[in-house]
Amino acid sequence: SDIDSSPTDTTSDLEHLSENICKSHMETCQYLREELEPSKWQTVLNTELEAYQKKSQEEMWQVCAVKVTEAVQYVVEFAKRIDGFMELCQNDQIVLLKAGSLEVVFVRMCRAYDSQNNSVYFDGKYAGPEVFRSLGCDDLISSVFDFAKSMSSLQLTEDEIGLFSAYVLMSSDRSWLQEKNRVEKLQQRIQAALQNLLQKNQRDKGVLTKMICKVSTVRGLCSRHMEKLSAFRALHPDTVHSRFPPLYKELFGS
Amino acid sequence: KEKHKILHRLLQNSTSPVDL
Repeated sequence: SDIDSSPTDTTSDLEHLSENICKSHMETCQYLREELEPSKWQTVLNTELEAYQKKSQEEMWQVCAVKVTEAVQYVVEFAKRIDGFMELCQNDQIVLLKAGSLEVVFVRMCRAYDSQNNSVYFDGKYAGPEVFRSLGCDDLISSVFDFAKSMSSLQLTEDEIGLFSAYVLMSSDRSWLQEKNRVEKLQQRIQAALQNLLQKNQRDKGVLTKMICKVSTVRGLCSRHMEKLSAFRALHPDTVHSRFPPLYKELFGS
Repeated sequence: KEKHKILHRLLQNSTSPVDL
């Protein structure tokens, strides 16, 4: 796992990295694909929909902050298992997770998305965008669902999702990185491993480009989440302060 | 460090998703 090794990786080096990342993804994906099979779960019933919509904005934000925090914790574990991540300096580990953990949650969401009903696994059910109405962020929610839909239309395998998640996380253009070059090198190796995997899976040549184009979309979603959070906090500072998970505040608080 | 104490702790712990 020496991330400063020679710049020319052999195919077997890339396969080794690929295996490590795919294994890490599977060990930390929160729900297995089989568990998320939409046929195993009900969609939110009308009575439940009403209950979600009747929740106050504060209550619904709190529910979602808890769910996001749970999902982020699995992403932290994912990062820790990627060869090379724990060899980065601690400042950079934190910078990468602060900037990228929610992006990976959004990428992973395509696994839990049912395109037939435009719904996503949430709180033990498959829920459409209307379930989140009381958050008061319809535009953001609808963009998150659109993103899940377009990601899921790529029909990526678990391995492809794992490598793409690692690629998203190891972005060398984040502000405040101390060892940009090391992160850049790691990301280049991940990209090469992803490219190698896509070739092996006989995917169209355009798939990698399509995936890389998604990076700016997912970044946009995360910055809009930050804007919505700061608007919400301006209205309900006490709710955020006393009822939101500490990790959520640490990641998105400033 | 103080500002990111939970992240620090998560990075240092040998936690697994089962423990989360």
